[in-house]
Amino acid sequence: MFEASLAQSAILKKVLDAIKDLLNEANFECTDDGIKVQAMDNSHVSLVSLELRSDGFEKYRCDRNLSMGVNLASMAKIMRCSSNSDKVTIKAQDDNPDKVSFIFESSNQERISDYEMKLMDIDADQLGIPDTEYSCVVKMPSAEFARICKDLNQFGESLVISCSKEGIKFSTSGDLGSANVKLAQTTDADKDDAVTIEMRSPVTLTFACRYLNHFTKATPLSSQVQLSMSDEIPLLVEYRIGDMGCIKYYLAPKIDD
Amino acid sequence: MSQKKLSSFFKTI
Repeated sequence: MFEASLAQSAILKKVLDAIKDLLNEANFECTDDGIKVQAMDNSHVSLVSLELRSDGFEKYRCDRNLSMGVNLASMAKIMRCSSNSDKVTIKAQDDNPDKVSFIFESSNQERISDYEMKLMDIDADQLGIPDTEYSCVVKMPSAEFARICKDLNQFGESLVISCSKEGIKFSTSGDLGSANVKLAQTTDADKDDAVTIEMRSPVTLTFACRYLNHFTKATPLSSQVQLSMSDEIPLLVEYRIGDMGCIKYYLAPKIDD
Repeated sequence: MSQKKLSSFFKTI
């Protein structure tokens, strides 16, 4: 038996919006600790790692570890049938379920709807991600990061990110011309609009802009985003999901041949 | 420049 309830479906909708364009399908691994998803996009260039801890749910019960293979477009269709303020319960009866139910309850309890979704067998590679001490860790407003990725995507396919003590610079160029956005570190680190940089050594890396734009679909989840970078290893882009977990995106860099 | 795959950095488990 698996059952997990959230007071408001809005969080789950935002989580799904943050991954459904990058991934077609994914295994939801459910344990007593919570729900985890790790999946690569089709081209194996980026990876999504999602964690929702059990203590962040209003109610959570997982008698035995189970893996639910989910078609994310199907789940997104079902989630769109809920109102943001609905309570949502995810329920699977068996230890090895072939279907999962979503129950939406309106705040006044006057409307209850349930949707059953077929699960699928997904045979996917799992990657071991080593703990890394990154050369630069930048925290910045998530809306600013989204704006930069969107604006610069018009100029070129590749985005160069350079980070130093002075700040972080995003650059691109293409047929139209070139573009640079520099952000300086702010003095007040506690505010939502703060830009903070922890640096061991300066870093310059090149990434496909298209994937960064996909990652910014997580912007509604968190006012801040954290970028962790070291030379010649994948970028880590991390959004917190309130106090209940986080969504991490890894993106392999482009490297000179 | 060439786009690397994640398997160049993270090992399959």
